[in-house]
Amino acid sequence: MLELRLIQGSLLKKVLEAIKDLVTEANFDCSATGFSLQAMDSSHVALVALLLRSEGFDHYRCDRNLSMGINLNNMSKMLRCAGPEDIITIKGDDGTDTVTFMFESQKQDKISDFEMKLMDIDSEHLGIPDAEYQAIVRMPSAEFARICKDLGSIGDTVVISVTKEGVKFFTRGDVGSANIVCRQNTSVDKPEDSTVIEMNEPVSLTFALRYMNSFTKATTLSEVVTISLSSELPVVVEYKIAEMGYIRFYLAPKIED
Amino acid sequence: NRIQMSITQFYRSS
Repeated sequence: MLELRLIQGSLLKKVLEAIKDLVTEANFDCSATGFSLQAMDSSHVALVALLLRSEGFDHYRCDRNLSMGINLNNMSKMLRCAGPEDIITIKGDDGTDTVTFMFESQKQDKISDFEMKLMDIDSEHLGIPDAEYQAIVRMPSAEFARICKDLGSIGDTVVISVTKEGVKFFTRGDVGSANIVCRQNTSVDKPEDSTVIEMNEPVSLTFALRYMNSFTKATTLSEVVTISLSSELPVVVEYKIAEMGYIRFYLAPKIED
Repeated sequence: NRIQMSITQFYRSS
């Protein structure tokens, strides 16, 4: 028996919009810890890890660990039928091949049940060890999205370099090149507008912009994005989900042949 | 020329 009630149902709608283009099918895992997902894109270049902690739900019942294979496009279609203010409850049962999404309006005067078919998904779960990153950049998520979009119109790859001077985003394409430097900036009243750079060592890595631009679909979930970089490791682009958990995107670098 | 690494080259099945 599974019953997860989320007052701020819009969070789940935003999560689906953020990942459905990167990953088409995935297993959602439900345990005492929370509702989670780990999945790679079809080319195994990027990985998304989602956690919505049980404490963040208004009601959380999960009698035993359950894995639900879901087509994310279909789930997104169903969640789009929920109003922006609706409360969403996810209901499931052991041994059934469906999951139900219940949408309640704030005034409780409209209740909708959407039943969706589950599928068997043979997915590989990867162990991601904790790593010490050479540099961690925290910046406004909208600013990062803007940079990725702008650079994506010029080139296919971005070189992200962190030095004492700041974080530099560079691309080159047929029409020319672009270089954007963001300096550390903490002298603002709103901490979410700051750019903070923690650097142990300078680092420079190259990534495909197509994936970076896909990650920025999570911008609506958090005002701040954290970018963790180490040479020889995938970059981690993390959006915290208020009070509940996170979406982390891992992207393998492009390396010199 | 740069080659695209894959996630599975860094993280192993758990």
